[in-house]
Amino acid sequence: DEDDKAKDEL
Amino acid sequence: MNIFRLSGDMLHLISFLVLMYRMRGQRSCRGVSLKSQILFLIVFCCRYLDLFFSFVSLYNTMMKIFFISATATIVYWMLTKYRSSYDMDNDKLHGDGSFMGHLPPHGVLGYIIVPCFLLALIWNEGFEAFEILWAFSIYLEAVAILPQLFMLQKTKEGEAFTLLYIFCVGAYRGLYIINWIYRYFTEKHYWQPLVWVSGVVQTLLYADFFYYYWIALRDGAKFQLPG
Repeated sequence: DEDDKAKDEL
Repeated sequence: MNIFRLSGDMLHLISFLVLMYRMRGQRSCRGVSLKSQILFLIVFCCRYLDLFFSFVSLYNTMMKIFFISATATIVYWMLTKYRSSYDMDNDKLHGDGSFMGHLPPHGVLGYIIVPCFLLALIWNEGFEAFEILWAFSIYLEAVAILPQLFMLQKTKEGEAFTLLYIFCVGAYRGLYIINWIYRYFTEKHYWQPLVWVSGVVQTLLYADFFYYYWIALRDGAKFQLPG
């Protein structure tokens, strides 16, 4: 979902 | 994943290698701020708690594990085999001293860690433990380099590898901003103001350093901060 997407960076 | 993000990550990865190579090669950690390294260790430990419950990609997982272990190794070296070369006097913040030589340093705790944590309680992406620690890690990363920059400010000049290390970390942040702009225009639901604001603040902290580093490289002169 979008929340996970926001945390796909390091 | 785009070329800006990938280049940024690679520079970040190289920054750890530069620092470790330098410490091992010179058998010394002179000029390196233990405070900054401990702050980075806290940053990675808080942010990558999601290693236990969310999987994005093998790439992300490997990088997270590398960032944590490399920083832990650097901190460990500074506390053990290279301890005698640690320049504690130049790694003091205003407000340190009450705990002379003991960790955690008073100044870092009061001026950096606590404010970041309070901000994380106010501005986060969800009021739950992981989200607060995640926001805390974002804010803390933004200012974690400060003790290192203060140290450079006090000594006025830095050793080549230490400068290269700071350059790599700063350039990695700069590339992340370009990555965000790129993502904003190419992805539909890409929106993360908390990270953007902190990231821009973080990158601005390097502006001064970049300026003098560039001057030194251009003139083939020694890196020297003014007055």
